[in-house]
Amino acid sequence: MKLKTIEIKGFKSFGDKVSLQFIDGVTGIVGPNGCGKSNVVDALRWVLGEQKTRMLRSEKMENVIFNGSKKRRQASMAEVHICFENTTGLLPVEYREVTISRRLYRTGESEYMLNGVNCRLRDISTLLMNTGVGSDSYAIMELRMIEDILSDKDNSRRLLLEEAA
Amino acid sequence: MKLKTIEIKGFKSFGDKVSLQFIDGVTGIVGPNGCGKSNVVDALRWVLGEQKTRMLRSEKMENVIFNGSKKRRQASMAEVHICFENTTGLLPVEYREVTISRRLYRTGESEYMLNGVNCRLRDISTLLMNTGVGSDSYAIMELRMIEDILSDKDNSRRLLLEEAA
Amino acid sequence: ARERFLEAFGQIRTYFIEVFRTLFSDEDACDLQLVDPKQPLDSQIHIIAQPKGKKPLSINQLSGGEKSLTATALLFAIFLYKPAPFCIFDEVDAPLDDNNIDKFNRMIKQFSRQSQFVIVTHNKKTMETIDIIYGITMLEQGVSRVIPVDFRSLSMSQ
Amino acid sequence: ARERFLEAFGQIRTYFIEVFRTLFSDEDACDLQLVDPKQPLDSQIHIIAQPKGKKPLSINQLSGGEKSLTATALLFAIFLYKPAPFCIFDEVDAPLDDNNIDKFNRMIKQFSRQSQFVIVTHNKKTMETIDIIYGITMLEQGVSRVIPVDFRSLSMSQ
Ligand SMILES: Nc1ncnc2c1ncn2[C@@H]1O[C@H](COP(=O)(O)OP(=O)(O)OP(=O)(O)O)[C@@H](O)[C@H]1O
Ligand SMILES: Nc1ncnc2c1ncn2[C@@H]1O[C@H](COP(=O)(O)OP(=O)(O)OP(=O)(O)O)[C@@H](O)[C@H]1O
Ligand SMILES: [Mg+2]
Ligand SMILES: [Mg+2]
Repeated sequence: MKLKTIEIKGFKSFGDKVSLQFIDGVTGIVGPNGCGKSNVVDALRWVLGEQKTRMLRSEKMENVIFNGSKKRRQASMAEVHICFENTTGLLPVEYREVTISRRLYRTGESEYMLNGVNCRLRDISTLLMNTGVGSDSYAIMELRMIEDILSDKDNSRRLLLEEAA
Repeated sequence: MKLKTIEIKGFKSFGDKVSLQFIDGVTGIVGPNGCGKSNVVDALRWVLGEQKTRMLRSEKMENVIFNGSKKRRQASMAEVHICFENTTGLLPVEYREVTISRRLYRTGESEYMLNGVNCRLRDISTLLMNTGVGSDSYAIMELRMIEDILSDKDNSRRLLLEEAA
Repeated sequence: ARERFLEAFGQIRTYFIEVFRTLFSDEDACDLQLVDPKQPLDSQIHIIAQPKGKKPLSINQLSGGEKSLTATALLFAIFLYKPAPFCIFDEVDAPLDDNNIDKFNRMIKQFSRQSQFVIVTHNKKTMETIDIIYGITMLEQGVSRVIPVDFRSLSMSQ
Repeated sequence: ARERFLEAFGQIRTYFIEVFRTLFSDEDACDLQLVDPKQPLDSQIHIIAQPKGKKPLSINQLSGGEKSLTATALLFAIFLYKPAPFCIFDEVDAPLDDNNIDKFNRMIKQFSRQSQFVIVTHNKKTMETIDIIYGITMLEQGVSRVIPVDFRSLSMSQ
């Protein structure tokens, strides 16, 4: 299973649509403080089904929608599409490529899609089960997670190991 | 009031005596991870009267005594001496230079000294009152303090302002 | 006591706005407010920070580096209100990008004429601001030693 | 379930020791233990780390960078036990010194043959390990844009 592209629009600071392509090997994301690097990581978590607003650094889910700037109005919807190549047949579907999409409207409505077809969040969770990829993935490492491991907050070390076991 | 020198022995990783001289302007402390830089900052807090073990990154006060290494035995006492130049007459004493010393023995005994004369912790706190220098000083800034300000943990912002007011 | 706190608060707030604008940019908005102005002696303190035209819903929505810089601006404002003879920074430049490190260090350089600064850092750019550098090392395992690394200000005056 | 957990735990512990020794040095001691071996499914997990001949009373006595590197070694051990197709690091190199950044990046380079890595960083040394770099910028205030900064691997194959 290989990460191919991510497309982000209306999510956090992505007022305009942006897309990144991932390669084999090491892809880097750089830029000044506050430009949106961690927001890309948040977008990845979010499209994979993250429901905990704390992991998205937000107080409520609605806050992930682009809330405008001095010169721009806020967006009415946040959407992220992530595309995987099903190289190892790890994903239990016939497709060679799998695109997972998530939308959130300011009205509170949510949409999930698999290859453009509407589905439920649990269809996505089921699809990703046992791939090591999921919203709770130990594959996304940031300083806050390192601190949780060091303080063993809420028995986080054991939860992490259980998830892999 | 000017910081002149600090002398550290038996405190945390300072198995041997070390001393640093401070100059007007900017003094830097550099070195690899784990070499002892933050321990110098801890030594400064400690000699100025810090009693909260959490601020010294230790579970109990005894843990600040050098606990040995593969090739060395532990120390029986930790001691730090800090010397100030009383340039502005801020310190209410006649001396031109003031040295504050603190010792902790593994037996649990504690000693405080002002210019080599035994005194109590409160004599030191009284001396330092209103100088902006003290164990709780907002003049010692580290990432943990920044996090406390951002999370406003235990109303830390207000406490900080009260200390200066 | 209430009067004295309000007067200190007002002055610190003024410094905060000034330092914030130095570290971010002149046209950036920020504020320091009492959550409950009727109870100044107990009220929590609210920080508003809007760097570079952004309109974050709260300070928590800012990035790691932006938050760090904002908190540092507040600490600095308190320091300016009641200057301690020295000020110690332990790796507060870790989350900052090169540009912000420059601004931060220039501000330190400026204030180092009135107060002594002691800076612990891993950053090469920050080291350029330093007048005298002490290297700490563990030649023998587990035992810290001090090596004066650079006496540029002393050597220049010889 | 108990068997499966103990077997996973044993394997992760082995990887942890291996990664720890790669990031610190071959002769360094470390361990991963169940606080209560009789209750493996509920027990807390204890980390022991003794880099460079030190004998810290607990992991909390280590420095900021040493703790970070130890926690990263554990995360990596879990990743090695059950590799996810990709692994994302958001500025985990911030507390590390140059030497540790080198070791960390060399380890990433080695494992990047089997998994994709996405690294967010401010550090110049880390950027040297990266095959393709995306720069994120806010040309218009408050709106993020992506600029591919470096296609060295593509340009080399042309
Ligand atoms: N819903 C939103 N709408 C508009 N802007 C937002 C929204 N949520 C967050 N932001 C903006 O995104 C910026 C933070 O971006 P991010 O955390 O990705 O920065 P970063 O590149 O990781 O920076 P650093 O290097 O400091 O970690 C903040 O300035 C914040 O105001
Ligand atoms: N009581 C003690 N006896 C001996 N060594 C100690 C004691 N307390 C702490 N240490 C050692 O001091 C080291 C930590 O030093 P310190 O926190 O000053 O590092 P640092 O230079 O700030 O590193 P970093 O760059 O990672 O922040 C640890 O390796 C720890 O084992
Ligand atoms: Mg970030
Ligand atoms: Mg440190």
